Amino acid sequence: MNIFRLAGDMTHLMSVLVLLLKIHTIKSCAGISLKTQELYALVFATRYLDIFTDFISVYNTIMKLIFLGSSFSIVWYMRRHKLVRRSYDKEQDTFRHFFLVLPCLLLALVMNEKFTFKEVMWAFSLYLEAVAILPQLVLLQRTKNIDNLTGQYVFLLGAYRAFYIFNWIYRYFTEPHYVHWITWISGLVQTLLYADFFYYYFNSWKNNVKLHLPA
Amino acid sequence: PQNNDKKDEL
Repeated sequence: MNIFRLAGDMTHLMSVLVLLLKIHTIKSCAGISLKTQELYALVFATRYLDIFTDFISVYNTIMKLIFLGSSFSIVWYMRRHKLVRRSYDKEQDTFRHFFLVLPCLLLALVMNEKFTFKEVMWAFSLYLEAVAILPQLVLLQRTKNIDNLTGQYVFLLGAYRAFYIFNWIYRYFTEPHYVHWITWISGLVQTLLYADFFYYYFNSWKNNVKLHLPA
Repeated sequence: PQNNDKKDEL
């Protein structure tokens, strides 16, 4: 465990918890894409298939449980909670899961480290995580005005991505045989998707104005 | 060599 990895995990954890706390306290999910949240729940469910079979560390197991629990809780709130569900921008959040899930699944069947169910699902989860933010970014573009918490949520997710890249670079130079093309390329794609959002986020922060995205 | 350490990341 290096400092970049820890910082990445912590910002990732904060992003999910900030969102869950927001939904729980203000009983609103305005501006949040249910499609993205469902995709993240699917990402965690398919990546952590090893949770009960391979023990890595207490830290690892606890983090996995928190990510699974919080992502499914968010989906539950947005779909089932009678107040929260009313604030959901259903008409604006029109991105189809199918268009992201199917290509990722096909890619995982072709590009994987081993052709076993667990390995294919693991590769699928990485490909899907890379693009799962797209429905959220589309929703941000459409609704234009972004409240602070939604902005912070995407900002924390972006920070998590950046720290993970530093973590890979660090591990590449410090650990022998640490080469993971699937993780790196999908991680890089994912980070690039945030670059555009970050550009506007920093501009609005620098000029001290409310974040607005161009059409 | 085969890596077994990849799944220590979240």
